[in-house]
This record gives sequence, C-alpha cells and structure tokens, in this order.
Amino acid sequence: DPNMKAGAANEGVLANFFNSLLSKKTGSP
Amino acid sequence: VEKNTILGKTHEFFQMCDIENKGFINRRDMQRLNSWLPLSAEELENVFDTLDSDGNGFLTLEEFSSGFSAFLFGRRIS
Repeated sequence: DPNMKAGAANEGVLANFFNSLLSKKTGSP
Repeated sequence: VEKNTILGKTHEFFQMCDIENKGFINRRDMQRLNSWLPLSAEELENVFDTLDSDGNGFLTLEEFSSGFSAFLFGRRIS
C-alpha cells in the first residue's frame, strides 16, 4: 500500500526532526 | 510532573521554530531550521506537511504538540 509506506516514511522524518530538536536542546549549554 | 515536562518541551520547541513569536509556524520558519538541523529542505517540507494536519499552511501549537505526542508515544493522538 503506497499510502501506508508514505505514512511510515513521514513518521520517520518526524522522529528525525524531533530527535534533532532534542539533541540540539540537550547539546547546548 | 511528566505531563508538565512534555508541555514545557513542546512550548520550547515551538518557540525555537517560531522565532518571530507569531504564535504559529509557517513554511518559511520550517525552512529556516535547515541551517541548524541536520535535515534537508525536502525533509523539513515533509515534516511541515505531516504536522499541518488541516493543510492550511500554518502550524499551530496544537498541531505541533499533537505531532510531538505522536513521536513520543509512537502513535498519532487526536
């Protein structure tokens, strides 16, 4: 199902985004 | 306490994106994150579209927080 695949890809991108925000936050003094 | 922590983080991240303090995030704000987040412009566009659930081109704190919850709990919370 292409829609399901797109959904899963979006979740991955979202996770990447929030993980980056979290690491930026904890990485800064 | 944990709920407050999550709320606090949500606000904090929202403000990191909404640097002009408009109360919403638009595509331009999202693209600006490209300079300090390890995500491509295309990925940021994708993040914006995923979070902008009503597709109006503005990301509210509510939409942002719903996306953050989805990330934290591994599923979308309406």
